[in-house]
Amino acid sequence: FPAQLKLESSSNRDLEDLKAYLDRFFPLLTKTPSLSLEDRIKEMQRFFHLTLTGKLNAETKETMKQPRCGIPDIAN
Amino acid sequence: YETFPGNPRWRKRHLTYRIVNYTPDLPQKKVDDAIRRAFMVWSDVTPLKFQRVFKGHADIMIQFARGEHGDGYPFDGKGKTLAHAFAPGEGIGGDAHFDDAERWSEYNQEVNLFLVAAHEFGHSLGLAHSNVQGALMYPLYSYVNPATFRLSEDDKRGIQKLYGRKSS
Repeated sequence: FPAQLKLESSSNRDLEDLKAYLDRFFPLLTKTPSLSLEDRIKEMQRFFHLTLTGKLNAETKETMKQPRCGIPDIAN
Repeated sequence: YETFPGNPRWRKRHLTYRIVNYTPDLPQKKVDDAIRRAFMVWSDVTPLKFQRVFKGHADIMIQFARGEHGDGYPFDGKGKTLAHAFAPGEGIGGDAHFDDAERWSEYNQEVNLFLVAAHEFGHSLGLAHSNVQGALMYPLYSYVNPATFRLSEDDKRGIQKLYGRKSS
């Protein structure tokens, strides 16, 4: 039971980190309708030439950890 | 490559820069030299010229800062975001800020100041991020030896689209 709880809390944190990353570097542009989280993940995976899964997989998580510039990746 | 919406660029070819403060990680002369060489990356392939000034306002104000530093885009501690810069324009336009929670270096330890500065000055001149791996304007940091650093064709096309080629 605690393992499950731990698992959930870490995946919640991953999800929060992911949304913060997407909001910061792949912000929803005012003109585009609200994209699904899966589409937003694909947008990031496409930019970084990752496998397009629409899911927070290991290589996407690894990319998010890379030191980087603070400017968004889609120019807006 | 990408430029910012509306293609903001400097309307003059002679730009000034000022190093407002220094990181304690490197001798000031090393910072001066890394910044000078980072501007040369762009002046080598365009008609742009960069002149350092030591007081008052410059087109490109360069500062080292931690956390919230007055522009509404706080840094996030060691790792993750290393620096940011603003597209050409009045006031904060063109300015470049470096996160002093990072450990800045002139070699391959920690974060190489020359490489990050050359990237940020690309933003200061009007380039956004490129999705070409290996391009200087690619958003993720990766070390290459500054002594053998060469601007990628993608970066060159982008900056020359904004300012033209260097006249022979």
